[in-house]
Amino acid sequence: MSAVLVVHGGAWAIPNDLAQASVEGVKAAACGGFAVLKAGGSALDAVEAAVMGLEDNGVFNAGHGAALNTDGEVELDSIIMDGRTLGCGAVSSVKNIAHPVSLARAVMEKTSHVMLTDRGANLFAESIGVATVPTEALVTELERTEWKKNKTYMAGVVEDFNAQAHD
Amino acid sequence: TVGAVAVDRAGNVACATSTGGIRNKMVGRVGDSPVIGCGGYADNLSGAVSCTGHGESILKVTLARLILSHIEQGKSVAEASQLALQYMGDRVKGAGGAIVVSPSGQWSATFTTERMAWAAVEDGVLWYGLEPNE
Repeated sequence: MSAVLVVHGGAWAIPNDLAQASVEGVKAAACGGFAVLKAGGSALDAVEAAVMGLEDNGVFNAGHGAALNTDGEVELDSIIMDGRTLGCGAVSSVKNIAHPVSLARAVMEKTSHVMLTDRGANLFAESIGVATVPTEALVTELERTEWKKNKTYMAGVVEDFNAQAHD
Repeated sequence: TVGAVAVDRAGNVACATSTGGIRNKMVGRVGDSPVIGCGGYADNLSGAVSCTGHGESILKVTLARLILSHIEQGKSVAEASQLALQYMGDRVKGAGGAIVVSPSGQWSATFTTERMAWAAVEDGVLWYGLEPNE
């Protein structure tokens, strides 16, 4: 049985100045995740490793490249699921967490729940010793610039997603 | 949003998705990513999916589960993804993308937005793309 790993870096109107870095980023994450499979690791370990790699890359809208909400905060969402057991863990609107996918896995493995949200997700992170990081560590200069521009010139949430916005 | 799907040598599948949401969103607005059956789903009996795109549209059609239901009815992973994304476009005018892997190692990266960065490794060979139909 051959092992396979596939990753994505988001589907939107990726601008040309991010195109190369996006492709390089997904290639690196795919190779990182596949290395886990090659070493005999599980599919669950491999997807966590691959997504952690993408969360560490400020090019992508997750982890260290997160978008800012209307209050200038970072609210992060993540899910992980094990096809063998249908085990699933998710966090939503969690703040100041570098690897939400690992926190989602902890929800799956350390609680009987599927999702923890907002303050509850942060309290759970604290209870299992997951370190927090300052919001600044999760936001790139580019994102802050774009957010300010967005705030100044476009009221509300940009909805013409298919052309301009990203998810 | 970022995501990954995998099948290991034992035939087990898994998925993961992570996102920072959309810029300037309402405080507390949550899209599809952390919602089971929407932003991701994995079942050894059919496959694993990670989705990305317009969150509210993906939620309305439960895109990850919809793709797997097409696979359960015998479609290939590529056909299943295309059918489900087409349905989302027709029904709620939403665009997005999905990566899929089956327990037998079939895989696809499909999207209806202008671009989606993706990469896959199978038998040590690296595939990747950004443009439609690449």
